[in-house]
Amino acid sequence: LDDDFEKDEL
Amino acid sequence: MNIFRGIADFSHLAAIIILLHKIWKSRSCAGISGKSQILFAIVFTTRYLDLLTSFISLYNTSMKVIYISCSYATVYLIYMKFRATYDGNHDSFRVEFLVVPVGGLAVLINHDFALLEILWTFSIYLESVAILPQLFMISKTGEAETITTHYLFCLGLYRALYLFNWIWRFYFEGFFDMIAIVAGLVQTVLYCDFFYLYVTKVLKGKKLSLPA
Repeated sequence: LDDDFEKDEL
Repeated sequence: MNIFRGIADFSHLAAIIILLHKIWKSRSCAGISGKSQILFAIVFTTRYLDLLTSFISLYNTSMKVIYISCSYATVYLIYMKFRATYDGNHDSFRVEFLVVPVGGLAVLINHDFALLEILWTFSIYLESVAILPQLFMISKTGEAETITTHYLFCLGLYRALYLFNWIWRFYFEGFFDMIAIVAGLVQTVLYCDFFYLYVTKVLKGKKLSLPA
């Protein structure tokens, strides 16, 4: 899995 | 978080709870598309895989866990517990016509060719059309229970409010995500016809029924 993956929305 | 995003998330939560509650109280899933609910379960599963890789906030994690759990609970009620009441004959939308093209599109158009990103993109595209089996079912039977229309209204409102959230975020944070915005627009447009019927009929106390 990717490390830099970040999404704050749902 | 801005006000639109906040209300949107709770509207989404309300929709999910309304549906679960309706099925549980009436001991029946008549009029509900199991296919749409399976698609939503797939949407949440593929989108929230980041629960395993990153922590954003307690709010973010809690909502994701609640959405996923409720979604699986709904599918369980429809296909296991209250299976006898499931109206499979009217739930005849061919979901492969949604899932296959959406999968292809997610591989072709994404922010980054990485597993998690492609699955996230797939979930965004799939969510935009996941309600189609439900709308198809209503158009086929020509009617919907009032509680089902409240569910659909909350679900549509959630995505419409996300559009305002994105406008807000673009102006005040310089943030925008083209994939989410385009898919969100498509999703909201699919609800427009329903919104019209909801306002002109359901809010005036009438049952939602379509002309034969």
